Amino acid sequence: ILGGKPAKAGNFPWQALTAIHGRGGGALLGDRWILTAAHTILPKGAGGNNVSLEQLAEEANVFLGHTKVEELHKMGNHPVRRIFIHPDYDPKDDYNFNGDIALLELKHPVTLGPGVLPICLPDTTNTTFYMDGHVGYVSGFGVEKNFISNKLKYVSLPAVAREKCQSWLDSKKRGLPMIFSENMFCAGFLTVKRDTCQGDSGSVFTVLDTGSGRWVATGIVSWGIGCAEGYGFYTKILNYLDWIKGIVREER
Amino acid sequence: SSPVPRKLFGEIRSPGYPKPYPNNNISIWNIHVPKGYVVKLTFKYFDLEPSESCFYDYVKIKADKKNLGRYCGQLGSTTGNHPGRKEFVSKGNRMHLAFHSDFSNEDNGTVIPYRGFLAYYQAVDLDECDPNNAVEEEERPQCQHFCHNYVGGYFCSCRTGYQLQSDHHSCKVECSSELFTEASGYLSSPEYPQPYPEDLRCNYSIRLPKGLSIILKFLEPFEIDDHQQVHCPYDQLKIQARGRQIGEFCGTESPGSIETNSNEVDILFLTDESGFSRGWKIHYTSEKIRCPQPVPRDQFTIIRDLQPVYQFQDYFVVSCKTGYNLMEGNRKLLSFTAVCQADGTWHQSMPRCEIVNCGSPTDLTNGAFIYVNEPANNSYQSVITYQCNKPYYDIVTGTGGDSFTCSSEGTWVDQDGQVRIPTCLPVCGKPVSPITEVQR
Repeated sequence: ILGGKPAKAGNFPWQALTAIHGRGGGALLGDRWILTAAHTILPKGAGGNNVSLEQLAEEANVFLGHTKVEELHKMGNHPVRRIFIHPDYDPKDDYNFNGDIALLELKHPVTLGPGVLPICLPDTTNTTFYMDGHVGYVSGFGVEKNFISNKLKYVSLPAVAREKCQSWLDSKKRGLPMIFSENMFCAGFLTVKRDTCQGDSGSVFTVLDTGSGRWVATGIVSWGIGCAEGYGFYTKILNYLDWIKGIVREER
Repeated sequence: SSPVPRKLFGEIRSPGYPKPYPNNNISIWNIHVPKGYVVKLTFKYFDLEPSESCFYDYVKIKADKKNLGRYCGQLGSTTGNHPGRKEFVSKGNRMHLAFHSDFSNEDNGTVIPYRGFLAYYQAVDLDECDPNNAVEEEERPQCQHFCHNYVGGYFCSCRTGYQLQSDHHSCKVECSSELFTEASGYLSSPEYPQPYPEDLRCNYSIRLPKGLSIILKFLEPFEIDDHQQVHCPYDQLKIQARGRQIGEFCGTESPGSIETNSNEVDILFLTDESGFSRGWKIHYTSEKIRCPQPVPRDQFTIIRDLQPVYQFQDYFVVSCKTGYNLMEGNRKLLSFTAVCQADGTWHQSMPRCEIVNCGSPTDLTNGAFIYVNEPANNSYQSVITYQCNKPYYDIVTGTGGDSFTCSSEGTWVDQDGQVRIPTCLPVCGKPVSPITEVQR
């Protein structure tokens, strides 16, 4: 998290710290599901490393319940029973993060408390959260000023209109043919040094639904070109509600 | 003189009959019928020389050492003694007939041919039981109690409690093993209400099927020799039920009515060598033996259709009020029936009713329950309410709500009667300490 603030205990109780292929983030859904980015499990450009999802589940580490990484580790790992990767995600396509969403089912339900609480999912009809300028908050244990953070940070970022996201992408001269699909949105600033960065992937972009008074996850930290050099791109959770609910309900 | 063969009937004719009888003739017939019969003689035809007092010719009839008459003459004659249709009946089984004719049958020089007689006799059954028929005192049949006549004979019998002796006439008291098996009846001391004999050893046994109880009711008069100071020293009436003596009686005060509660009763009557008491008489009846009235052990027990009296083979059914279980020891019963047995006891003892216990309510994951009413226990009609650990969980209930009551079936049920407990679901998006932006 660049340009953010340290989170206090209980600010983002849904925040998960994952260690699957390096550091990542995730968000607690209900009492036994972790919503995260697919590429934290199956990184792009990993080559011919064909490890099975069962093996990955066996080796995955998920931590919940604290803002300090050391304390998180002390509180113990939450074993993963199964991993669900969205079928649209293609780990071989380096430039297309469409379907960058995954679910981890924990072996044991967690006991909720001040430090561990789930995030809500958005209402299927509510698209206002993605309107240009709608502010959200992203938390994460990712890189800040080139150092990976040992404490949870957060930053507030506005959602950006799709045209602006695309326009900015087109203007980038780096030649990366990144795909901006309809299942994504971008947020952040062009010049203000506030952004998410490596290690924040999988963490959720949340907004406060003033109607219900609940915090709602609208996006998943997915990709960007550098950090704090422009907009960041997030998986649009609204488009994956059916998939999420389908898996959660079936596994119940 | 010719004996008449011992037949049951026959005829006797004068010599030469139907030809005139000879003169100077004496003929004798001794009629002898079998014992048990008497002789009845009638003259079919009688024609003898009439004379005053039958001096000349006559027929003389004797029986039982008595003359039954002297007869002569003709039917319609003014002199003589014609028997006509008279029946001559003996008292014994013999009859003697004698015929006598004199030297002539002339009347004024004319010989009259008197033809004689033809008589019929038959054996008639002697009713030995009629005292008027006794021939002699010593021959009178003397049945001591009852005489029964039949054709050609008789026999004696005795009253109840007496036995015919070897002489077939006398009766002696026999009451050593009198057995009664009917549902009701009468029994009494010998000769009752006449004074009972001495030296009695009477034993009257009443035996009825199991399940029946014998009731003895003494009738009046009741009179057994007794003593002012000593209890029943002379004669005793002992009543035993199932081998156990339930009373020894004497005096003049009737024991009244005795319920023996037994299907087997023995009555012993012992008398000494003297006394002049009238004895006793009992009317016994029987009814199905009774069992004790069932009484509930507690206020929660219900006896269905309680009867005023319970007898052999009757039964009662027990249930409990709603919310209580039938218990026998530590065992729960689904039902209970007790049957009145032949010995007057119930085949099972009364159970008790114990309040239903639902056991500890199911624990609610991420929640808890509290007892709503006092005392806080798991008994019937206890109420609990489930709650979730707020603010992290919210309760999700069925249509029956979050309150559960211990039902009569022993399960915790909600207001809809469902047993499924609520669920605590996570509350999302409600951090305890949400971020608060201060500076603008």
